[in-house]
Amino acid sequence: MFEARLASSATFKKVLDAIKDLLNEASFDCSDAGIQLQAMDNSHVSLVSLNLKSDGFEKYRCDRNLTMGMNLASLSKVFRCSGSDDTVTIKAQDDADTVTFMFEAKKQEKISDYEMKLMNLDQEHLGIPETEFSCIIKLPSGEFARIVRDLSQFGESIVISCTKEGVKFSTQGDIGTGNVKLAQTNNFDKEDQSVIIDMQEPVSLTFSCEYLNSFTKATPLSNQVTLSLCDNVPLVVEYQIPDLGHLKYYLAPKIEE
Amino acid sequence: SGNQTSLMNFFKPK
Repeated sequence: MFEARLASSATFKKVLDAIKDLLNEASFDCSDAGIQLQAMDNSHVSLVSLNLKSDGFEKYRCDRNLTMGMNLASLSKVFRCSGSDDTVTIKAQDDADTVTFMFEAKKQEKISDYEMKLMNLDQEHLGIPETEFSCIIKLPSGEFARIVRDLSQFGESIVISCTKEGVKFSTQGDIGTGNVKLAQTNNFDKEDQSVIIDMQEPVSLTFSCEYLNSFTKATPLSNQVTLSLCDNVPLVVEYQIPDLGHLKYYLAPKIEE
Repeated sequence: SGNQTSLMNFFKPK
């Protein structure tokens, strides 16, 4: 039997909004440790890695490891039926081919449940090598979303260049070029409003705007985002989900033609 | 502006 009760169904809804652009369906792997998901987009350019820790749930019970394949458009329909302050309880029997979502309003004045069919997905997991990143940049997630949105108007790719002075995002296209430079901030009082750069070696890599824009759908989950860069290695864009876990995106770089 | 690489060049199936 699997049962997980999350205080805020809105948090799960945000997670769903952050992955459904990239994935049509995905397997949620449930174990004692929590709920995990790892899946590549259809083009095998990006990978989504979600980890929701069991102790982030109000109630969590997983008697046997369970993989639940779900269509994310269907799952979105289910979560569209939840109120913003509802709790959600996810339930499945050990060998079930369905999963149940129960939404409860704060004062129990409304309780609804939706049963959804599960899918058998043949998803392979990828081994992600440990990497010593050359540059790790922390910045406000809203600022990152803004930069990606602004630069995407001009070109299809963004070059992220990092030195110890700061980080530069650049693009070029038919109408011209655009550059945004962020300096490291000195005010560490408010960490989630700061730009913090941990640089071992300067690095400059090119990435697709389209994918970066999809990743920024996770902005409502966290005030801060972490970008980890290293030559010839996929970019990691990481959003911490407060008290619950994290959502990481990996993106293969573009290389010179 | 550059050729897109595949993630499969970097990560191998487990």
